[in-house]
Amino acid sequence: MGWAIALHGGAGDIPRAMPPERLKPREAALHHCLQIGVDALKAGRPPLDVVELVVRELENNPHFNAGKGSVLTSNGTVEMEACIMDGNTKRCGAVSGLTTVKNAISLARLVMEKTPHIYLAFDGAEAFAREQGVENTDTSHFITPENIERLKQAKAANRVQIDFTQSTPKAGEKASVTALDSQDG
Amino acid sequence: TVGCVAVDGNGNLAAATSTGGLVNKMVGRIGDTPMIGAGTYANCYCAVSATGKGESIIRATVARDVAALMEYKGLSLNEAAAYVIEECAPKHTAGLIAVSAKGEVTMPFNTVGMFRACATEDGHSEVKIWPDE
Repeated sequence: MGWAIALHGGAGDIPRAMPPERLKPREAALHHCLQIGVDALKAGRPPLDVVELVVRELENNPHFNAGKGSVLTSNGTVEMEACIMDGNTKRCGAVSGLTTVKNAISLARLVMEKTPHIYLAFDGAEAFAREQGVENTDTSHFITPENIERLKQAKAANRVQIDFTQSTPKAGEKASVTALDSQDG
Repeated sequence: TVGCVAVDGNGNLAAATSTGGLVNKMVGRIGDTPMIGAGTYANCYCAVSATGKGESIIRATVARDVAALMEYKGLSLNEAAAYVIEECAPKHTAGLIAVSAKGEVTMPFNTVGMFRACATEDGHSEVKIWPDE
């Protein structure tokens, strides 16, 4: 038995022809975040601290779909979600519908540790964040030019899409019933 | 979506997931990996964080099923995670990362790719995107 760590930055139809200028920063971020986690584990930090630390770092990286770099809703807004869980105690916390909280994962941990509940969403979650003094920022902080363009493309193709999936409809597809816009996913 | 799972040398486990959701999703949509038991779960057997199409992940209770297969059927972490991704989650919809209390790691997915990385105390380390790297 020994320590171990794994992390992800999203799954989907990631094109193998992804240009280096888009690929390299993501690979570098994975290396960087992995090293942060390894160092924390080697330093004896509890796994709960380690996963929060690493996810915060991933949230702060604009190349992944969380925190800064979150994809946009049909209204061009961000609504972020996060969840954290401790294996020993099964304590957990989750948040949804955040628009100003800089690191959703840390608010999820506060839900776990400071409330009798396990899930807060939208206005209630934002109010709890303010009450706890969690760092917040203007919504524009999260929105990147790349994601504005992705939303435009998704709207043009009439699609709802997962991380990194290309928005161009395949030949012969009816745009209105592709991908997630069908009700059964 | 981003996520991290970790276990220390004493078998203590934790999981975390964070996401912006889906491009062009409806305002008010809740349905992605932070749903406890669906996209994120941890107990004394394993810690799991999933990514992909949230609605499919919720329907398949991906994260909890990995733990349940280990607990009730005695599967290894690799077997449980592979079964859930290959047999339970619809094709092209999901991936997950998981660690066990014994320090095992697995990162299966049924999408084209998944940005992922892992490291273990014995010195193994990897950063990958596609399945055949």
